[in-house]
Amino acid sequence: PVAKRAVAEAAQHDKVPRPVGFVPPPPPCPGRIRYFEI
Amino acid sequence: APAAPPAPLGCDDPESEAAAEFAVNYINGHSHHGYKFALNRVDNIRVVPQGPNNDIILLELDLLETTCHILSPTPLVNCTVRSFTNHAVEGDCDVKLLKVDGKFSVLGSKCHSHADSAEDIVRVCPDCPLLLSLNNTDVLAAVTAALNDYNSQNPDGYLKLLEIGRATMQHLPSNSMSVEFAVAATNCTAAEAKAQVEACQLLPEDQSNFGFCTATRVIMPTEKLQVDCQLYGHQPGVTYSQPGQDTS
Repeated sequence: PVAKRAVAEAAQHDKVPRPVGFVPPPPPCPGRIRYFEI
Repeated sequence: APAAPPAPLGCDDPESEAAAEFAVNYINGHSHHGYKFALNRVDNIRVVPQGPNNDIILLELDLLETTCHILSPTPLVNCTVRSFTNHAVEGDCDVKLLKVDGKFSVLGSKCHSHADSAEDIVRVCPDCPLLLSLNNTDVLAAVTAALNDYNSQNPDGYLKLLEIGRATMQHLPSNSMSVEFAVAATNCTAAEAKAQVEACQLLPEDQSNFGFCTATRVIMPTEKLQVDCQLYGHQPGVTYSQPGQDTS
């Protein structure tokens, strides 16, 4: 149980808090679809 | 320390869009058959620096067929992309551009087009028209009948077939075939063509001497043919239906 708790805590520390309203940037490619996809 | 290399271009970056627009204009400007294509998506872009202000740009483009024939003077921006329900055609292009001091030139391009899957269209829209093969004998017969009808109703000139652009069949609300074809004006009247069609020569290769026709042949429940041709050098064309039928 001790080891398990340590892993869980470490995992929590790895998470970087995102500011409210954060939108991840779109992947650089492929680009947006202008009409529709076939 | 050397400066960090610039971040790779994204497919939607303004510079990518400018390169793609240049490439699409080049592709349409160098095509002599079919329809104009519009940009649907930049699939990929890669920049290979050659020196200061000198790059090679490799583009992968996804295009869609418009309703404007390649000979039409309508600017691409005013052309309508053919809808999914009208059996869309996609073009995939690889283009190699050179950009020197902000100016593009094309080093090479390779495109191929393919129609959307008929099964996909039927799944979404069972009654939508589907593309037919251009060398289908019924298609050839419909185009010939349509052009003959148009020529017989316009005796001052005589149009020759340049190419068939597309043909579709729709079963509802009626059993009908629609065809689209490009035409060219000749130096003959209809009477001269009737006497000796081989003597009719195409007028000089000026855009105003080309035109585009659409025709619908209803097969069931009753036979009916409607033809509409527009010569690019003239005002919007006359629509003609067989005698006794509606004319618009």
